[in-house]
Amino acid sequence: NGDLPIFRRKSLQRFLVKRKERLTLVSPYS
Amino acid sequence: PSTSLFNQETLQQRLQTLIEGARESWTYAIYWQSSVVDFSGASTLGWGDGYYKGEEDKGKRKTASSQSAAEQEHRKKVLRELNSLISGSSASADDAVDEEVTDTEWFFLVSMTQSFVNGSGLPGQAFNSVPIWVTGKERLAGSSCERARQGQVFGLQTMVCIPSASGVVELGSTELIFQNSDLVNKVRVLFNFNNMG
Repeated sequence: NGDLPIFRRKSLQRFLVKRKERLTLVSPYS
Repeated sequence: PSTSLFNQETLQQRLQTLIEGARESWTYAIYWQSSVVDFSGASTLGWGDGYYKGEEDKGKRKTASSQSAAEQEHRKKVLRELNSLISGSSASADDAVDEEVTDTEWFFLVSMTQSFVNGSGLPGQAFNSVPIWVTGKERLAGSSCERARQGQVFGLQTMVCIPSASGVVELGSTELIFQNSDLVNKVRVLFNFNNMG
């Protein structure tokens, strides 16, 4: 939608990828 | 060559080097890029790039947020939409986007939409001036800058803005971090684009 150009696409992409990595690293038992 | 070095890739590396190499645990680093907006020479600081590391203690992830269920749903919805726009895949195919969006993650994301006129806001005040270092929830909450007050609401205890050649480096942390010259010097070395090479 029209909100996307406000975000820097590459920054956002990096944030989402790293977020996924961080969440994967958090143990489900903790 | 100096302009080719000034791109988002090297910005990302510099921000990452700054945070990962620091003794203190910074939650994020943002580079606010200066650009001239009109004939009078007035400049504005806008999003250049950012590196989000997150809280040191992963256990804080679940407990840090204090917002309502409706607010959390809103954050997840926005993240889902952004994720599908970026990846092109269905949001439901990615479990990570349905995880709780923490206060500092949200603060970082919202920062991407912000800009500051030279002289206003925490980054705007630091630009062409001296570093600004605010430690403690009370000091952040009592700041005249909306961004500092906003940072405190989203769980930050320390915010720092350090001017560089063509912008401002902002760091934030959920920990109490007191002023030290090491960080300021590192920023001056890493972000002094005029002296590249």
